[in-house]
Parts: sequence; C-alpha cells; structure tokens
Amino acid sequence: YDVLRENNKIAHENYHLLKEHNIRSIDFMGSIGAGKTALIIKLAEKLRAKGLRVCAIAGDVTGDDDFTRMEVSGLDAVNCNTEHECHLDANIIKKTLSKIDLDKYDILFIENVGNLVCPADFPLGTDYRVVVISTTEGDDMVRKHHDIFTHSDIAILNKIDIASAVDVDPEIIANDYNKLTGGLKNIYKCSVKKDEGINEILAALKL
Amino acid sequence: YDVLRENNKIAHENYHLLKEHNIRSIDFMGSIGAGKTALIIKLAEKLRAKGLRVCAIAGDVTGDDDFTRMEVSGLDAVNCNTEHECHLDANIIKKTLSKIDLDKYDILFIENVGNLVCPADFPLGTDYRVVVISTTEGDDMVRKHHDIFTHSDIAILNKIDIASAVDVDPEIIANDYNKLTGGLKNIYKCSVKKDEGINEILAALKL
Ligand SMILES: Nc1nc2c(ncn2[C@@H]2O[C@H](COP(=O)(O)OP(=O)(O)OP(=O)(O)O)[C@@H](O)[C@H]2O)c(=O)[nH]1
Ligand SMILES: Nc1nc2c(ncn2[C@@H]2O[C@H](COP(=O)(O)OP(=O)(O)OP(=O)(O)O)[C@@H](O)[C@H]2O)c(=O)[nH]1
Ligand SMILES: [Mg+2]
Ligand SMILES: [Mg+2]
Ligand SMILES: [Zn+2]
Ligand SMILES: [Zn+2]
Repeated sequence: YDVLRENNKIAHENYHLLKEHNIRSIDFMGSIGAGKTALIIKLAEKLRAKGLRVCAIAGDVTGDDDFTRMEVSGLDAVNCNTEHECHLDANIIKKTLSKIDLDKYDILFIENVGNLVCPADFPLGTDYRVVVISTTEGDDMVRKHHDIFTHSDIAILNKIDIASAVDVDPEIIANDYNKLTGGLKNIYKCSVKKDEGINEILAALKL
Repeated sequence: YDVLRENNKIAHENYHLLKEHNIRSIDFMGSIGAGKTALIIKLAEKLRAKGLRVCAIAGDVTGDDDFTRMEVSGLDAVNCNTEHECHLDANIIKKTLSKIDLDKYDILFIENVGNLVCPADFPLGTDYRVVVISTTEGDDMVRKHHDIFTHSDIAILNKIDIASAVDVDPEIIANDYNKLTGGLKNIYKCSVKKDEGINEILAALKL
C-alpha cells in the first residue's frame, strides 16, 4: 500500500530532524474527548517547572480550540488542521515542523486527531506513540481497537475519578490491555483533573 | 470522487429495499463511547413495549461486544465488522441486509463505528442520520466536527447526568449546534442511564 510506505519514509525524515535538534517527541493518539489536550497541558506544566522547554502541535480536523487552550496555559503551540482526514500523517507534521524553531525546545508533544482507528497506520516519526482513552467511553475500548494498542508504546486510562459514574471497572480495561500486549506494555491509570498518576506517566515516557 | 458517488448509488438501493419492506431505519453515528449502544437498546425496549418489531446492525471495527449487549437485552441484532475502515459504508450495509429477514421487522437501527469524521461522507440509505455525542467528551465536539453535524438530521447529547463531573455546560454545546445549523435542526439532551429525554428522541425520529 504506497500511501503507508510513503508515510513511513517521511516519518523517518521527521525522526532524524528531531534527533538533530535533540528533541524528545511524543505522539498522543486516542479517543475523541479522552483528555489528550488536558493531559498535554498538565505534562507541559510539570516539565516547564523542571526547566525544560516544551512545544506542542495541536492536531484537529478543524478549528483552533485545543491550540488556544494550550497557548492560554503557557504552552507554546502550533495549530495543525487536517480539514478532512481523521488522522495526522507524517507529511502534515513535516510541514508543521518547518514552522517551528526547533533549537528553542527540548520536548515536542503532538496531539493527534481523536480516533482509535486510522492513526495506528500513520506513524509521525516521534520517539513514543501513546494512546489515551478514558473510563467514560466504556470498558470495551481495548477489545474493539487492537491495532492502535499494538502499534503504540504505552496506553493511558484517564478520568479514573469518575469511573463509577459510568459503571466502569478500570481493572477490566487493564486486563484486556495486558492480554492484548502479552504483558509487554503498560497501561497507566490517571486523573488529569485530580492530578493523580501524572508523575508515573512522565517516568514512563522518560521525561 | 468515485468512491463517494458509488456509495451514494448503493445507499439509494438500500433505501428502496427498506421501503419495499415498510421498514423505518436510523443510522446512529457518533463519538467513541458516547452511548450509541446504550441508547439503541433503550429505544428498542420502548418500541417493543409498543408492539413494534425492531432489529439492529451492530457496526464496529472488530469484536462483537455491542452485538452481544444488544442480543442480551432482547434486541435481535446482526454483527457487522469493518476490520479496517473507521466507518460503515452502504456496500457493507447492503451485504448485511441480505442476512436479515426484512419482513419480520418494522424498525432497523444501525450503529455506526464511533468516529465524528468519516461517517459524514458515507450515507447508508436510512431515513434518518443521527449523531450521538456525550458531555464527557468536552464542550467542543460541535465546533470541531462541522461536517457530521451538517450531514445529519438530529443530534443527541447524552450523559447529561454527569456533565458537572467533567465541567461541561450542555448549553454551550446546544448553542454551538444551533449556530452551525442555523436553528433548523434540533439537539436533544438526554441521559440513557437515568432514562431522561428518551421519549423526546422517539418523537423526533417519528417512532
Ligand atoms: N472528570 C474528569 N474530567 C476530565 C479529566 N480529563 C479531562 N476531563 C474532561 O474531559 C473533557 C475532554 O477533555 P479534552 O482535554 O478536551 O480531551 P481531548 O482528548 O483533547 O478531546 P479532543 O481533542 O476533542 O478529541 C473536558 O471536559 C475535560 O474537562 C479527568 O481526569 N477527570
Ligand atoms: N453516566 C452515564 N453513563 C452512560 C450513559 N450512557 C452510556 N453510559 C456509559 O458510557 C459508556 C459507553 O456506552 P456505550 O453504550 O458502550 O457507548 P457507544 O457509543 O456504543 O460506544 P462504542 O460503540 O464503543 O463507540 C458505558 O460505560 C455506559 O455505561 C448515561 O446516560 N450516563
Ligand atoms: Mg484535544
Ligand atoms: Mg457501541
Ligand atoms: Zn480514518
Ligand atoms: Zn475515517
């Protein structure tokens, strides 16, 4: 499938470009409304407090809601609209990277379009690929979306503070994840709202 | 774009097939985990109580979670896996319809794959297209996904029972919807869990 091969070639170029500038990069994929933006803002706050320089690319189909939230929080950000695609690809990231002064940053966060299907097939060239889901989507997210969890490095289960309000047991999701990944990868439970489990995520991403 | 034209042609065939069998049909699109399955099960229960015969097609990328939940609830269902696509299309629905004895039913519910982007471009041939979102995804769903809300008939905002837990004001979402649709379409607030707002949805779908 040429589209995917072409994407991987450009992803490889992005990877080398980021390495030349000593930037550690993370692609945050995940379901619509799982808390990707909230998590990125929270992680960036903690990293800036440690003296690290962080930049983010806010991917979305349309609009600049996430970009604005990032900027308002004090996080340097660039808006990136796909207009039609339901996933970011390496080419749109290559173009977006050309707008950023990479020497000014240590860490790059990319927020992908909310979707648990297509982003799995389009690596962007980052060091880590993370999938963010939340309890409020139900306990079947892992069972229904094998590809994206096998094509990523870690998973994050957010909104554990309100799991009982949707009758969801986080352990069911964790067990499904361990079964699918053979126990080789970890899923991190957190609540961005309550600031719980965030430091474990920073450690897992070696930040 | 040939794919879309081909899809619309088959959708038209599906529409006529369903009309020949006097079946009213609804395509439930929406975000991942918004409550599409829970809503379909609840609507079917109320319709069966009125003596109507209901069947459902459970669309998903993989697995049979939703299909099983429907069957366990007493709703006749057929499982429909796309394997890779992040949306159902008219062709897969045509094939699935051939497995159903259409003379046995009055109403057909189709649950689409959870995704607020691509399903907008792929009508299936149903009478109504509905978009289900929920408060727990945040208050920006309408602002970020114009196409799917303009290519559908009504919208449903579920999980209003826990809006405050995610700091979301349902009125913001309703205002965005009214602005986008020029007040010509309605968004229905509901809580499937608390059985609130369900009868208004039945009325809106003329069921
Ligand atoms: N209760 C609770 N709500 C949360 C938490 N994290 C995020 N939220 C809420 O969940 C909603 C969605 O959060 P976002 O950060 O916009 O999620 P997102 O994944 O970036 O959403 P999209 O970019 O639109 O796909 C917002 O209303 C947040 O306030 C959490 O840990 N607990
Ligand atoms: N509090 C609350 N939880 C709800 C409501 N409706 C659904 N839920 C919960 O939300 C989660 C997702 O519901 P589902 O019916 O699986 O949603 P879905 O849209 O069919 O999900 P996918 O098919 O996986 O995209 C489940 O844990 C439900 O219990 C509601 O009105 N209020
Ligand atoms: Mg976001
Ligand atoms: Mg479902
Ligand atoms: Zn897709
Ligand atoms: Zn798609």
